[in-house]
Amino acid sequence: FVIDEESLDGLLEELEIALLSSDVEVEVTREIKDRVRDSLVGEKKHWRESKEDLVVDALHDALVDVLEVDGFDFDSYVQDAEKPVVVVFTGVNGVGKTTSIAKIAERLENQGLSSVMANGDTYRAGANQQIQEHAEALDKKVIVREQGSDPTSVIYDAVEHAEANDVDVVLGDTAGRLHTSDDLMKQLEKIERVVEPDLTLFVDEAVAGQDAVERAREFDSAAEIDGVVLTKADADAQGGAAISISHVTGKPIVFLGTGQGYSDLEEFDAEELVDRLLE
Amino acid sequence: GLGSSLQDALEKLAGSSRIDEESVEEVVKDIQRALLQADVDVDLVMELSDSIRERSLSEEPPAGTSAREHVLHIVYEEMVEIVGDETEFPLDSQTILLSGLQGSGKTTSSAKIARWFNRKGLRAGIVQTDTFRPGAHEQSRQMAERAEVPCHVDPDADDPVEIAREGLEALDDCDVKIVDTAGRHALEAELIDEIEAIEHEVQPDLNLLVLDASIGQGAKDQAQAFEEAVGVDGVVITKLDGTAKGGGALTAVHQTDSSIAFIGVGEDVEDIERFDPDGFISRLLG
Ligand SMILES: Nc1nc2c(ncn2[C@@H]2O[C@H](COP(=O)(O)OP(=O)(O)OP(=O)(O)O)[C@@H](O)[C@H]2O)c(=O)[nH]1
Ligand SMILES: Nc1nc2c(ncn2[C@@H]2O[C@H](COP(=O)(O)OP(=O)(O)OP(=O)(O)O)[C@@H](O)[C@H]2O)c(=O)[nH]1
Ligand SMILES: [Mg+2]
Ligand SMILES: [Mg+2]
Repeated sequence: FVIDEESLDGLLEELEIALLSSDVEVEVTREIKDRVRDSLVGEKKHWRESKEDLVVDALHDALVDVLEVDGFDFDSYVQDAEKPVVVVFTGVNGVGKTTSIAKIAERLENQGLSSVMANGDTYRAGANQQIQEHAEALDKKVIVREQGSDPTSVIYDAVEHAEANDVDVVLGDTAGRLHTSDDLMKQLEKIERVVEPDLTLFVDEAVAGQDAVERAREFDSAAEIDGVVLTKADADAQGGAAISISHVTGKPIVFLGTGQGYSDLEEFDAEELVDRLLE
Repeated sequence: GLGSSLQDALEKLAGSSRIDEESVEEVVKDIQRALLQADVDVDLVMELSDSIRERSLSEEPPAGTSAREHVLHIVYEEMVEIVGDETEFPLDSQTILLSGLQGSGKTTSSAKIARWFNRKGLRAGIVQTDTFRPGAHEQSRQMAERAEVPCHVDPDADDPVEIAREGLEALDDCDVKIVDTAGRHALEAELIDEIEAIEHEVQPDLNLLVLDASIGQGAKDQAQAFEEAVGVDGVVITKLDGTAKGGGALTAVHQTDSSIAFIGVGEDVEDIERFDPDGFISRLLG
């Protein structure tokens, strides 16, 4: 028999609550709910499937669709691209940019690719020390300049260093910044304009709630991000932020940060996240 | 946020002195949406909307109050009930322990809070017990310098409990001692054990949970874990200079039966304020 709107609505409401409790943003949840309803209303229901199963399956597909938006494989991109590949990392304060850069440097090393880090965070207390200690632990080179220097020139220096020394990848760190700071967002635009990175990765944390959408939008318009690194997925975050960010930017999640160690970095798997979210 | 939609919803009640179920339901739906958009825990949102609905329908608006004003007043009352007043603590000698998730703003807040006490005429100092994060010592040193307060760090030590003990001794002539700790979350069992051990050594007068204003639905479980591990006397909400509404802090306060002690509104040591319930609630509701 055919599925009618009324019987769907009750189930969809429950699913809406489930998505919201998993940190999917309010508007995004509504759009997904509508998408699921449209895909199901008028559909013929197979005698074996329960209405609930049909809705959950449709929701599963809708969510995976949102997440698998034009995915790109970071590893193969870097392998094939002309060297040096310049990657700039940006995001709000404390999300895990610096730690993620260290993890990626390690990952590249394991794949036989050399990298140099650049500390474009010339502002925060202890920023130089932090990235220097990572570099030391990983036995990698890092370009730093004294506090107060122009971040653009630090990253630029690193690119020149990479070109002169045949280094494969430049990993450019930047200071955490809130999208509410005009000055800092302008500074980010300038870094992008002058450095012209091959990739700009937006770093955000899986524990973030509704605000993840707002900042993804703002950063995307300031810096045209190519992909997202979602950190702190190990903190039992449901991962709704991933859905919201991908939906709003249309950009893929490239990596998941799953802990504080150098090997705690995973390739993002949309199916896995959706299965977990819906269980 | 709720601002426009609550105003719209309440417009539907404008001019009416009677509050009917249907229009209250519309208002409640808008409130739910605003609270969820502000990151308030889903269960708490349901709890709040139930009381708002029930009170709106059963309570008589006071003479001369429109239905609209009546409902708005109920919403505010219910929110104030949850959030409470700013955390009370003496302007006197005490030890404060800061804990919270990775990157929430503890180290920055330790310097802000130390400076805040300084400006009240007390001598404050910081103990950095983070043995894990690269550059933590240098970060604390620099922040302490900006706040013009002493700071005890021990880059070569690897036992946070030991550092806490030595640090409290070293800062003996400080009235207020603020103990900073490494970030940790509910699922890191060893780290939860560690903060319990640190707390046991420090015996703080005030246990503050430092929360990022943008934390989502995970706030409830995280607050619960810290409540069980060390007990939460107050919450510090950081990064309120962004667009996050801080609903997670509301959840945390509700979960731990505590209150909000300070808010962080920027990266510099002066960017700290005491908590103002009305300001917080009107910002949260949009
Ligand atoms: N549990 C967990 N912690 C993480 C993860 N990624 C980073 N962290 C921690 O989060 C905290 C902040 O990390 P940083 O790398 O300093 O973050 P950031 O974005 O560079 O911060 P700012 O430069 O200050 O904006 C540190 O304590 C990290 O160890 C992760 O995937 N899981
Ligand atoms: N805009 C803004 N940034 C803040 C605020 N509080 C802290 N930050 C920034 O947030 C980032 C993280 O702050 P930290 O003090 O290192 O956080 P933490 O909790 O000590 O981090 P871990 O020790 O790694 O767990 C830094 O970039 C700070 O400058 C605030 O109120 N507003
Ligand atoms: Mg950093
Ligand atoms: Mg810290």
